[in-house]
Amino acid sequence: RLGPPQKEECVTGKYPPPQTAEYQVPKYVVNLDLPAADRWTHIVKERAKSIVNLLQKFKDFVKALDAKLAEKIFDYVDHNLGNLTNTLPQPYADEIKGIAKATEIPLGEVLLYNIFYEIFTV
Amino acid sequence: CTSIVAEDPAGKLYHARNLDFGLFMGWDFKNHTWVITEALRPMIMNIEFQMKGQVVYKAVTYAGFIGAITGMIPGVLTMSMNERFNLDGGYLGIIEWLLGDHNGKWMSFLTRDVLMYSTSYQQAKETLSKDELLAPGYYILGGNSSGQGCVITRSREKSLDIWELNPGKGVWYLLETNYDHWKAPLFVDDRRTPGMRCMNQTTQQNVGFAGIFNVLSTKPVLNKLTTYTALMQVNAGKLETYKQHCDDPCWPW
Repeated sequence: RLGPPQKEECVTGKYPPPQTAEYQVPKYVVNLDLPAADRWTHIVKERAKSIVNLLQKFKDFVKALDAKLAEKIFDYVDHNLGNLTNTLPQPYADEIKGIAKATEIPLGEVLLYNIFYEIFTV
Repeated sequence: CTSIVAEDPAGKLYHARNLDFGLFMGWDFKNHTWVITEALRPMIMNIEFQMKGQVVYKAVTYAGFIGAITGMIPGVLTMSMNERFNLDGGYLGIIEWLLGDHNGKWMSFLTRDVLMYSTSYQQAKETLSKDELLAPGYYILGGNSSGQGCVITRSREKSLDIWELNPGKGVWYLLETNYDHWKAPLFVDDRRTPGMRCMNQTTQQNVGFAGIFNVLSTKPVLNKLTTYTALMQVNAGKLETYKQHCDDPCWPW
């Protein structure tokens, strides 16, 4: 069984959601007047733990599929994939490098996260 | 994902979306959740991109992700992007890029470019229709006046279809999930039918943040992959984003 049958009534009265952290989303400003490498620093420094956590969950997922393959993939990501950043258009290449520097997360992993969309369209 | 662009009887445009991500990337059997989806939810943020202290555009993203999958230029346009799964997918685009073919645009960087440089709905529509891409996808675009709304179905090379609002002929909303609108959705993943049923039940008279949020909060449009719902109204420059949760019983996708 894939889930409950699609018999849901159209819900009403859900808006606005409660003013709690469970539903609310923080707002940040990215200053485009700053050099690209510095634009996201104030955000990602504050959120580095959650980025690391996400990447770790992804690593765990790949490891669970095939531990040896995962080791090879992430060795490549950490040591080689980062070079791909140099071929990306600006200012995005520098923004990604800036995030890697600010969070001390390997550049290849930050890049991998930023190209998730292209990877997962199969 | 589910994106909706809709027009009220006065010709005011609303654009909203559910961002679903994390399919098949680890199921937590204890909590009945997707592992990656749960990790993404605390990372959701609204971003105002400013120049000289003025807002240039707004976007919703995850911490550390620089691309724009949902965004707006206040007063000009609104935009969202949905995944289009295809064997001729983005992984091929990445391989081509690695081999030195840099003609294609990265999906979420192109949307940043559109938000940064577009001066009109028409200009954005042309860019999103014509530029070569690294991955297939659906671009859902809304403008600032009556009838300006469309879903652009993209292969990596070209636009396959542009589906447009036509309020004069009764097409007052467009609802796009992750399937070509002229084909039936996968039978185990039909969010389109309940979504359209709820939009029809809402009626054009009740189009607004509340009405559309209710549609996007109805299961299975809302499902275990849904991280957030974003609501946009271009003329007012309003972008509201809410984290979403789907309590059991709830479809996994």
